[in-house]
Amino acid sequence: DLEEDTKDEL
Amino acid sequence: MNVFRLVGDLSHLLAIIILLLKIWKTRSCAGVSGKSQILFSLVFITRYLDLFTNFISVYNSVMKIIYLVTSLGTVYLMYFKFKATYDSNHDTFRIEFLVVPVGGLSFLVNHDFTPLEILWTFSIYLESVAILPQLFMISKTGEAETITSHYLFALGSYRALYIVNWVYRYYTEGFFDLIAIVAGCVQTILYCDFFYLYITKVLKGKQLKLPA
Repeated sequence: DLEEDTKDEL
Repeated sequence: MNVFRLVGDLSHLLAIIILLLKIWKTRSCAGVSGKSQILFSLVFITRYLDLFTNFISVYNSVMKIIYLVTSLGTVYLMYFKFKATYDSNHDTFRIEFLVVPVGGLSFLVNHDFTPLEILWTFSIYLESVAILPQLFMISKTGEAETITSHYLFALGSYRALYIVNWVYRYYTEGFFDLIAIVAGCVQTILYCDFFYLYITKVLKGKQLKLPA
């Protein structure tokens, strides 16, 4: 889901 | 993390280091577009605002800091230290024609209407077109130094590898981010004719000359 959409890419 | 993204990040880092070394060693930024370097710095600044608030991993934080420092360092070298060698006559792409539409689009098409998310979206869209001043400059001069073409090849390869990473993540994690994917495809497509010239010419030891 969008909530835990942590941006883990550079 | 997967091998495609890791190699992509290392290719990106390699590109940045190649350019920095080229300018530092030759003490010249001839043939390099300062406008593209400004846009890349803007991409990193708007994308990494969460550097201190959102810890992902040591690798993630270290790479973000390296990208920020090296891109700003390159801009400093071009516009201050080696300003005399900056070829402003050929670096004439109007970057406001990129920043304004990209800024507008990031307000219209994003995942979440919050400042951090809009700035991240702006950075993704901007990165996809940030190389245009550099490609435009090469088309105007009609040629590029071999070291500059290696820089462009590494830089173009990084986002192409990210596309493979996104395909891989879609099939293994079901993860996909359409904004990043579409912008990444546009970005990689912009390099296609350069990739063709690089593979058919530079790898055969010839100078990269664009058909005038």
